[in-house]
Formats: sequence, C-alpha cells, structure tokens
Amino acid sequence: RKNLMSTLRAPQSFHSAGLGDVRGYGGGSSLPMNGLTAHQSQVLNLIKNCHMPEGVSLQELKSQLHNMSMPTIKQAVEFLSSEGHIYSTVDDDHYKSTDAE
Amino acid sequence: QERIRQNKEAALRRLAERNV
Repeated sequence: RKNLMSTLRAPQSFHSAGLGDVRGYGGGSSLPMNGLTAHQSQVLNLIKNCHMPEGVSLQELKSQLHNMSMPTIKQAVEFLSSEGHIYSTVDDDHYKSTDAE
Repeated sequence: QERIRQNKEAALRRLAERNV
C-alpha cells in the first residue's frame, strides 16, 4: 500500500513543482508592482543593473527582453522616463536609472 | 556632458515630485 501511495504522489508533486517554477519566473505578468506593470519593472531592473557610463540602449533591452516587442519596450521606457525613474543620456536611445548611484 | 547632467536632474525632480 505504501508503494502505491508513493508512486501516485511522485508524478503529482513533480508536475506542480514544474508549474510553480514557470509561474515564479515569468511571474504574474499582468499584476502591477509598486505602481509599475511587470513590463515596466523588467525594463527598469535591466537599466538599473547596467553600469555603463552611457546607460542601456533600446537595442540591448530588446535583446534581453525576448517577451517584449520594441513598441512595448519604448512605451515602458517613456513611462519610466516621465515618472523620473530613468533619463536619456547620449541620445534618446540610451537610458540610465536615477536611483543607481 | 552637460545635457546628460540636466536630463538627470530633471528626472530626479520628476521622481521627487512623484514621491511627495
């Protein structure tokens, strides 16, 4: 009887663990966090993590955010810029974060 | 560059206004 229970349980827990991982990684993409959408905070995080003097280019953002299209990235960047989280540097394609000091 | 510094200051001001 014990054997039957464990063989029944193993695949179940395996499945739910797998699902949990996927959800945790891509995570709640429509839920806004601290006033930002998931897209916006992804873009902000990438810009924060870049320590190049001229900031991050839109092309670099695109190459790292496979789930976002260029118009979506530009929208997020414009929003973050209007909120003051980021600002453009050498040109309108390069951005740095204000709170990365 | 001067323009970058100004952009940054403007952004910091916007951020400060948001956080009021």
